[in-house]
Formats: sequence, structure tokens, C-alpha cells
Amino acid sequence: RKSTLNPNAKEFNPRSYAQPK
Amino acid sequence: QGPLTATMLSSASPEEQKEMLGERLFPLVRSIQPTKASKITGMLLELDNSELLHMLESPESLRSMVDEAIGVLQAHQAEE
Repeated sequence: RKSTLNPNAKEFNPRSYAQPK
Repeated sequence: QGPLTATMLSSASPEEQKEMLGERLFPLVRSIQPTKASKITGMLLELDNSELLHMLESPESLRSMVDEAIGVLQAHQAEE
């Protein structure tokens, strides 16, 4: 089965959590 | 902060709905896969909101979708 997930999707950067480097 | 519900989402714009879902999903994704949580959360957010709400309530469903996303990313990187 081919996945419906898209590896080129835009990253989600949450407002409420510090981004790990 | 209780569980996110379809009713809560229905009062928001489509962009806000994804933002609300992403804010809930991100820490869960990060606990499963710390290094690519932003990318994986972004991939999951392209799925239907009903499916995302289900994943928030079902750790097993979320984990299996995160595992799938990791596989898709690895296959994609191998192609490049």
C-alpha cells in the first residue's frame, strides 16, 4: 500500500513549544 | 485544557483548525520521534481533521502513523 503521507509537507512549528535545534 | 473536540474546531477557520490540531499533536509526536517532530507533524496535518482527532485520542493510532511517516521520509531521502 502506498502511503498517503507526503514527504514534502510543510513543517509545523508550534507557537507554544520551544523548537529544539 | 481538555481534549480537543470537533465542536471546538468547528468554530475556527480551516487554517486555525490545523493550527489547533498541530499544537496538540506536536508534543505527542515529539515524544515518539524527537528529531523530526516538526516535519512529521506537518505531514500528519495534511490528513483529515477527523482522523487527526482520532489520533489525539488513540496513542496506538498516532504511533503507527508516526512510524509510517518516518518510513515515508526515509524512502524519500533515499531517492534523493
